[in-house]
Amino acid sequence: VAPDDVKDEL
Amino acid sequence: MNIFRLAGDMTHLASVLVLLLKIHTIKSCAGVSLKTQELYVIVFATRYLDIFTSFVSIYNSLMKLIFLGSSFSIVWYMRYHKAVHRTYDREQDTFRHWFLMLPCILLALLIHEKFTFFEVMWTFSLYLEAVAILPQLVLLQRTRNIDNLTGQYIFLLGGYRGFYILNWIYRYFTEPHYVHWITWISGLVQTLLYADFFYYYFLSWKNNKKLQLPA
Repeated sequence: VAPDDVKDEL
Repeated sequence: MNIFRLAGDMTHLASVLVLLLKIHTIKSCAGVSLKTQELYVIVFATRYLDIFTSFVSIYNSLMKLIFLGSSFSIVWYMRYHKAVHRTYDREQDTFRHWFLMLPCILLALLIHEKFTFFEVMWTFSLYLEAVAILPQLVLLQRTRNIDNLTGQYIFLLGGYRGFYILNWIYRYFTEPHYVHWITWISGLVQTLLYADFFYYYFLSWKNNKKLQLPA
C-alpha cells in the first residue's frame, strides 16, 4: 500500500 | 482504486478528449477560454512534479502523461495553430487569470499538510484547479451561443470532481486515517462553482433547447 504521503490520486 | 475515482478519472479524460476532438476535427476553439486551458497546464505541471520520482502504478503514470500532454497540446493549438487561433475570441476571454494564481500561491504557503516544496506546489495546484474554470464560465456568460461540444466539455469537467467527492467519502469510511481536509474543501468549492452551470445545462437538456446562461 502506498504510504500516506505518496499522492495516489490524480 | 474505487469505482467513484475510476468514474472520476474517466469523466475527466472524456472532458479532455471532447475538447481535443472539437479543436482537432472542426479546427475551432470558439467559446473555449484559453485562460482556463493555460491554468490547467499549470495545475497539471505543479500537480505531477513527482511523476518521475514516485511511481504509484502504470495507470497513474499513464493518466498523468495524458493529462499533461493534452493540456499542453490544447494550449499549443489555441495559441499557435493558425486555423484554430483564428476562432479564438480574444476580446471576450479577458479574465485576469494570472491574478487567480497569486492568492492560490499565498494560500498554499499558508495552508498545507507539510511545508516542503512538493507539498506546497501540490497544494497550490489543488487551489488553482478549484478556480481554473472561472475564466471559462465568465466567457460562457458573454458568448450567447454555446455549442454542444463546449457545453459537454464543461459538464464533464465539472462532473469529474463530483465523482472524486464520492471517492473521498468512500475512502474516508473504508480507510483508517484517510483524512485530507485541504483536498476535500478545495474539491467541494470546485464542484460548487459549476452549480449554476449544471442547473442551466440540465434545463437546456430537459427543454431540449440551446444552452444559454443568463447575462
